[in-house]
Amino acid sequence: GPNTNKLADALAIAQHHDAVSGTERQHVASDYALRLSIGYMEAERLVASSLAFLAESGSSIRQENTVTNFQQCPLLNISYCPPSEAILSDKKSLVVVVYNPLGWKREEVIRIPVSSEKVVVQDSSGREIESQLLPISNTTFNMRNKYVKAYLGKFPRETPRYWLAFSASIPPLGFSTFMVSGARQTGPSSTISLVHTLEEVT
Amino acid sequence: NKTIEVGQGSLKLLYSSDEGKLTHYVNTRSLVTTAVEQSYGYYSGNDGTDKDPQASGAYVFRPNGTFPIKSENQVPLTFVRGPLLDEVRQQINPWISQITRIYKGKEHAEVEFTIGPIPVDDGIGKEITTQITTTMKTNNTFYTDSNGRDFIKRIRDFRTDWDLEVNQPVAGNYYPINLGIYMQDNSSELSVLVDRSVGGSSLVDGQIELMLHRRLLHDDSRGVGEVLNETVCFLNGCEGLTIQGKYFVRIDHLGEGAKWRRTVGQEIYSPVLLAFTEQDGSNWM
Repeated sequence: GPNTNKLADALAIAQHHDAVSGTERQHVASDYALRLSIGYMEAERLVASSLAFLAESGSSIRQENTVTNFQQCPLLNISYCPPSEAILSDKKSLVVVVYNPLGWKREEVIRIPVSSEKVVVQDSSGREIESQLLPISNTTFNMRNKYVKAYLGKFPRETPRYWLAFSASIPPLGFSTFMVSGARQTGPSSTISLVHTLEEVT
Repeated sequence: NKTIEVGQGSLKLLYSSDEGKLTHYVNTRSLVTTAVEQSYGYYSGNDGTDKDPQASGAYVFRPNGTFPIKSENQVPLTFVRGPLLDEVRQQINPWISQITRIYKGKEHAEVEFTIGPIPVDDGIGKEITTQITTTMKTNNTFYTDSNGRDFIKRIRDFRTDWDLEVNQPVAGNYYPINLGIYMQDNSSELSVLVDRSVGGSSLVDGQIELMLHRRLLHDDSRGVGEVLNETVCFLNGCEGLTIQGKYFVRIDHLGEGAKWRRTVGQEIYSPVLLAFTEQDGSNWM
């Protein structure tokens, strides 16, 4: 099964003094990046299978041979996250698992890119929680498209319009689960941010 | 009328509507109010010619000039407000932008900077810095972490165990910042935490400086044998690297910042992990 051996190897190699100080040659930096990426992808599979085990062990509708497929978004920093960008409906929900690796309870604001302006966020008990939509700026959007095009060889399929932000309370060394779905036209949905632009600055 | 207030919890940042600049940091719970400004600048890299043969490179920081980066206001300042967080979006120039975020339940400001590609078509390598400037009287003293461990006292142009002859007034006072840097006067302390290793200093009383990105055009001849000029290639060619990172700023009463530096420092180092999957509406996991 998946493990963290390649990540351990990549981290071990990156302890070289040139790696720590950033004084390695460019082709060596590229090799560190490649090894870390390979290690990350392997560790991602391990995390996905662990989360699937945790999620399904508490489910009352668990079926034999069902394996929940968890994905991560390593390019979230440039607002690229295919699972959250997919158009959401009130029939199909996006499940967001937030894991806290620290030994104390944390209050965090989670931000993910979404394509719709009618979304609702619920916690694991089905209670709606407060959320906010922030328009993705042109600068962020242009950078995302440039890098993702280079990464995929084509422009990404979806075009997210907003960052969806919601508050998450996560227990020590544990996880919280949230459901994001498309809101019904008449139902509650996220608050769209007010945007004010200072047109004239001296 | 002349001031724009950002933040809906205890922390508020005030911006002047005339100049579009940060002017004050206010915490209504702890009653801290400080005049504060933020700016960008760069050091030009020494080219290793003329009288000084040592070039700036990956190992050697040897600036031969300090230049402020003026905001060109190509895209105006934008304020985004909502129930969970407020944002201030600034395009400083064509290759520097930043978003300042204030979360309702947090008492620090988060600054996300995006820098690059650093232009070098003028033949000058550049090391890009940001400055946070207050009126604090810090008496040549500041504190930087030691590889994420204890904060160590630094005194400008001074070493505790030898007589320092200052030949490089900037580089000689720069320190590695892996966790953070802070400074204090007799009533308050300003702390900055980082999400990545950077260089930093306090070259002027009341001011903290971080070096966020650099692109140089000469090898320093100290072993790398290569210029620090990283590029990223797209389908239609290569360009200088663009970087994105965050730093976090908080001002406390004197002696009250240590807990924040330790807990939030750990949270920056160990962020939460997000994983996604889908489910049918009626099929609750």
